Amino acid sequence: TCIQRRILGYFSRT
Amino acid sequence: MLELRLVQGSLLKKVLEAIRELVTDANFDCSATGFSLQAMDSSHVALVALLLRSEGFEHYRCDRNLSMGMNLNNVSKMLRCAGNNDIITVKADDGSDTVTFMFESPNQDKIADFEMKLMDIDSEHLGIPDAEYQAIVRMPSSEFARICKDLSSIGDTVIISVTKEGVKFSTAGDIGTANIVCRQNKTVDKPEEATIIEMQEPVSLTFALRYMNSFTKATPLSETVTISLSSDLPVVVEYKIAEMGYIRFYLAPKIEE
Repeated sequence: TCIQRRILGYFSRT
Repeated sequence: MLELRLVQGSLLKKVLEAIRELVTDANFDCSATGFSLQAMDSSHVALVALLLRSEGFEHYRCDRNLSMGMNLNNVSKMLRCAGNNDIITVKADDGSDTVTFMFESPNQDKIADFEMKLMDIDSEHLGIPDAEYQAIVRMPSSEFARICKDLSSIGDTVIISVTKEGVKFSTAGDIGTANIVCRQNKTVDKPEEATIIEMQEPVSLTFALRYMNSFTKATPLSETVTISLSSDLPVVVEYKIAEMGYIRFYLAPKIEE
């Protein structure tokens, strides 16, 4: 099974 | 005061059609650089970044940085009232809670203005670092759209694998499996029909097809699409907007648990 990653796991808030 | 005049108004119509399925509300940011937008979908799985550079407008006046919150479905409703050959001007006064879209027919015999209410949107702005990608694929945008549409009738996810053989799009579902391989092909009549693969090392990643299909709503903006892949980064699906900028979609991969 695959889990969907989130964008916030890669890019940080500015 | 803000005043942006775009002779090729159809571009703005296409931009809205490209992003309104993915994002409901967004802040349009205006600065000396240009007209831009960055927004995530409601699940925070995908991100869209739009830039229309100021030089691409026939007239661009932006006295100070301005962020305008808009419901994209409402913007789309307004822009659909503009003819495909109309010149579109976007106007806003400092501190105003409205934006005006002015549509002029090419021979100036019809001028319409539509005023839309702005909204306050709490949005997070993310820093997107420049990155080196393991593989970059450039291909006709219509071909990419066709592949995403075809695969989504078989499965829910697509595995994109780049090797020196080419780029492979694979899916699997209840009824069976599908694999589509596109080989590098530079010997075509027109450069926009080429498939070009720049690979530093092989890469294979899994993505939700629902988002990929949503990104392909940008197909009318560009004849080609660029897909940049790295195993530790979201994929970037980029549509260049001729002489003005780009629309980039970032999608986080699915990973094995």
